[in-house]
Amino acid sequence: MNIFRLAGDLSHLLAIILLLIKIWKTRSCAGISGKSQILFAVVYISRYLDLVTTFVSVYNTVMKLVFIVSSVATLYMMYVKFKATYDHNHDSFRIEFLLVPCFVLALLIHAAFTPLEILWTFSIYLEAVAILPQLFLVSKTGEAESITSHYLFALGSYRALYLLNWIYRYYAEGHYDLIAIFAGAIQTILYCDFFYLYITKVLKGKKLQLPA
Amino acid sequence: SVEGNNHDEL
Repeated sequence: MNIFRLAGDLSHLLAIILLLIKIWKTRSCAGISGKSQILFAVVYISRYLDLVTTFVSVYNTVMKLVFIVSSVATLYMMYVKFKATYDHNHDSFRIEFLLVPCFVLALLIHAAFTPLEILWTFSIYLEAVAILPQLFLVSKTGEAESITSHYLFALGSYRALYLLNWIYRYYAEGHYDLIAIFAGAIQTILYCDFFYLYITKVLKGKKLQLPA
Repeated sequence: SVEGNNHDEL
């Protein structure tokens, strides 16, 4: 473990907590893409199946369980409890166009051709693009609540911090995983436009407004 | 070496 990875995990945890707070406090999931939340649940479940096969550490196990439980809880709040506030008209991204290519790519490019490894690789590729429905929704509605933009900033920062973690691990431990690095780079790049808007607008107290 | 199956990260 290193400071970059710990900061990344905590930023990730903060993002998930911010989202739960937003939905619970406002009793509304307006402005949140249920499609992205479905993809995140698929990412965590397909990546953390090794919960039953390998024990890494208490921290690792606890965090995996927290991520799985919170993503399922978010789906429950969006599609059941606060279903009436779900903006399904604007949340229209065809996630099958992300799920299928990521799975096919995982079958083609992977570190080992075993079920767990293919699913892990699929989850890595899927996580890189899982935010697209959310960014698509924000671009369609043209704005986002401030807490939603804080959620997105924390979520985007987590993988950016993981990039620093991979640089550190390469020089400190000689360890690297090109699949995770390439996917993580793409994932972080997808947030750049949002990062720019967040830093130039939200941090100045303005609302996140996308140029119409 | 490229990491194989031992994924110790979240």
